[in-house]
Amino acid sequence: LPLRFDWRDKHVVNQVRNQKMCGGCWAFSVVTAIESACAIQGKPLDYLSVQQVIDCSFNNYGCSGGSPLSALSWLNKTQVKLMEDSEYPFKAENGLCRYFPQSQSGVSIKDFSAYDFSGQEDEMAKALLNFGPLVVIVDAVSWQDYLGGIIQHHCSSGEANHAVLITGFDKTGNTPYWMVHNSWGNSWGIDGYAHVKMGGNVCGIADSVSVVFV
Amino acid sequence: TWPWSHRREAAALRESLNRHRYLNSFSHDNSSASYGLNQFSYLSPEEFKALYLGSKPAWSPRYPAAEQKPIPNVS
Repeated sequence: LPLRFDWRDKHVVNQVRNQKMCGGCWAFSVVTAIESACAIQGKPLDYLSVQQVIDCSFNNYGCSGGSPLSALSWLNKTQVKLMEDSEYPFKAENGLCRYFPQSQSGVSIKDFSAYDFSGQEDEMAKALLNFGPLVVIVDAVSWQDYLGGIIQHHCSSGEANHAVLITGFDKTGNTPYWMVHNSWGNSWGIDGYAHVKMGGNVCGIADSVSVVFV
Repeated sequence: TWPWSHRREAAALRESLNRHRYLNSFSHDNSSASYGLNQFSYLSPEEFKALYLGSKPAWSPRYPAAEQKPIPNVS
């Protein structure tokens, strides 16, 4: 493993978005991972429609909450093509699912996988390097007050309530950390990112880790 | 004579300030996280959870780490 790695350095991660007053973090994390997976394959780094996932993923609850695993499962089973964000823009509230003709261009996923990496965060770092940014769920109650620095306390494993994306890690300092892409706008945390200590499954970051293939 | 919503926000802000003192008391070095006023400070923890924490817990199988086999003694 390198001491430091960040997919942002490869220009394959979109800017942090703002979910506003919509509990759609599960959709933001999945869609941002798909955007990066496409870019890693050499396609343009486009913004895809989070609203489409919020409106159409019937096994979730839109802005009232959901699970990235259910969203990935739905995308995989239905082979729905995700539209560009400009075609189906985010409006921070639930809406009626819009359908598009098969001829319309869009992105569908090929597969996904999800594992519990607790106690194996070095293996998790290898997965990040090999496959791309990782969708994870965390206990983010204490993130309400976060300003910066490395999160090491005040959260638990096994009590996930928020979905985010890991884009990299840094083991060059005394406290190795994950770089966590959030969806609360770039004025929150470190330009929209949080740093979470690696090792120890802090905030349950390794409890359910998903990778998407396009 | 503030409207109720302002009084509620002021109460949430006071609660946030108390919370920040507690959360920052665990910082032992300058790389540790710091906590303070941000765009969510006017929300109570319950409001914050209801509005921004929209993911449900999920179960995933354990990652099958590569099995390590002992190397037999060879001359």
